[in-house]
Amino acid sequence: MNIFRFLGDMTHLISILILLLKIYATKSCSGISLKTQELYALVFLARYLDLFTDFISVYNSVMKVVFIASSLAIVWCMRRHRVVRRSYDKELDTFRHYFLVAACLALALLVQEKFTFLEVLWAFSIYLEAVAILPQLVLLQRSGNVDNLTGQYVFFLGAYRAFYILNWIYRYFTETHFSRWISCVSGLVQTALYADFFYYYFISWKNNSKLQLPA
Amino acid sequence: QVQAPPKDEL
Repeated sequence: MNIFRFLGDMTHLISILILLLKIYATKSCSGISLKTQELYALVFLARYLDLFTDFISVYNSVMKVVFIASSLAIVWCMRRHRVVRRSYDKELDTFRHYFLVAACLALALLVQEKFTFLEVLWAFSIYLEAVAILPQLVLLQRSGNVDNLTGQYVFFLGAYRAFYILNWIYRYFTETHFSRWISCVSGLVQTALYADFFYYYFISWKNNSKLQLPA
Repeated sequence: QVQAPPKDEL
């Protein structure tokens, strides 16, 4: 495992911790898209079924369990927690995420490494992860003002993707048989979706002002 | 048929 991959995993972990911190400390999930969180839970459940079939390392297995558990916990809090669920911006979070699920499933049935149950689910999870942030970005755009922790959450999620791209470039040059083009193409799409957000994030950081997205 | 590399990323 190279440094970029490790930094990618760590920024991913930090983003989840920031989200949990926000929900725990403020007892609020305003500005957070439940649809995006549900998609992530689905992504992790579909991809990490290989916990039962393939063992790579203790690190990998622990991270997989952490990602599944934390994403389910977040969804549970937003839907069921007596206090937290009241702050959910339901009327702003109207992205029709079922279409994303259907489109990604169709694509996974057409394009995958091998037509087996686990491989289709794996490709599905990769495609879905690439677009899972869309409901969140739409929600932020609609609400205009982005609170500090929510902004940091999305920033770290984007940083995770950027580090993964560096990781693939590194692997491409250092490993002889590294070819995982489904991940790489999807990863590039996913990172590109953050470009706009990053632009406004850096502007607000440079001007030391509150993060605001144009309507 | 080339064996696909293991899925070692998260």
